[in-house]
Amino acid sequence: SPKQRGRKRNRSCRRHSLYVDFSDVGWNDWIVAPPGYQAYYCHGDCPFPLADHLNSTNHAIVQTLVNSVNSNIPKACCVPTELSAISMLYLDEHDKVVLKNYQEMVVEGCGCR
Amino acid sequence: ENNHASLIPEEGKKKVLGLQGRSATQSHELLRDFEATLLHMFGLKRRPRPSRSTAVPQYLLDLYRLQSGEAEEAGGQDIAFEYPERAASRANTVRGFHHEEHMEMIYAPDDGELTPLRFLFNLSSIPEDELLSSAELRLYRHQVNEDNVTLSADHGLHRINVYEVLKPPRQGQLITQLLDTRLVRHNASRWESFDVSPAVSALDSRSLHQEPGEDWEQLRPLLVTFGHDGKGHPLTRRSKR
Repeated sequence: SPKQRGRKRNRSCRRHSLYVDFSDVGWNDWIVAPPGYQAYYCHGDCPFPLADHLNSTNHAIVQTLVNSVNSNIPKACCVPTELSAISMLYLDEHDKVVLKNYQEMVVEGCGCR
Repeated sequence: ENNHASLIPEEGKKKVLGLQGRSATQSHELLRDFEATLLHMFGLKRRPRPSRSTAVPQYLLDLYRLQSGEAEEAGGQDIAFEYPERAASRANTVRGFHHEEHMEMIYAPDDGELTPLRFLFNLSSIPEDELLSSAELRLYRHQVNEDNVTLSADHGLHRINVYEVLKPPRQGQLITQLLDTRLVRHNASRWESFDVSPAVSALDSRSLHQEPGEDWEQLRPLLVTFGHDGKGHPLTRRSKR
């Protein structure tokens, strides 16, 4: 039924929202900006067979094939496949103000690897 | 260090403890290690503990807003300078330094010229692996009131020369190299930016401000360095998605 299929789709590997609020973690005294940011994270199943849009590697496909025969083999995992940077303005250990670009802070895409 | 706040405030900690069923000390250590790893990833040796009096220069806040696209989103009209694309295209780190106030000095040269001012900036906090590609010195110049200007022969123009002190000054002897020079108008209060990339020089502007009122923290000379530590992309401007 459509409801069932809907729920199944939700479970497969995809990007989920995750807002990191620096005041939540008590870092807002030294991070001047941003106050927080949308980091996202990846979660979900990597079903067999792996669909193209799950951006799977050959390794993941072989692993999933072997997994379908021998359940001891770990399944393909849902991980970030593309990440982007954010810049942060903060006060360092010496009370100096620093503006720095940090890599791989935001998940842009998820896939099965 | 043992009294520092952990990554998660108290109530969060209780929830985590409950979830993981670990002993309190084990979880506390786990969180502290986690925080240390993250701080290390940010290139920080320990968790910063800024003093309340630390002022964040408006210029660096505006640089962040321009670079992250926030200013563009908010219309960006209130920012009075151009984003330094060229300097930022070779840097992933921009640092701001105020001069060492206790080292300020007015240096009276013996040839009776105008009194040079000396600033000293302490850049020792820049990590070794960060190569500086450029630096600018920003000086705030108050407007000179009109009657003085009418008296002087320079028709409302001032020249500002920025020198690097090559050797620590000894009595009557000062070895300098000229870094940047500019003719400026008396009648406007504004920030002047000088390219001091070849080196850094220190000027004392306290004599410009007879009374260092509240806005001194926002108007004092600011040295801004642009560097790259080899990790990741430069701070080119990002358009908001």
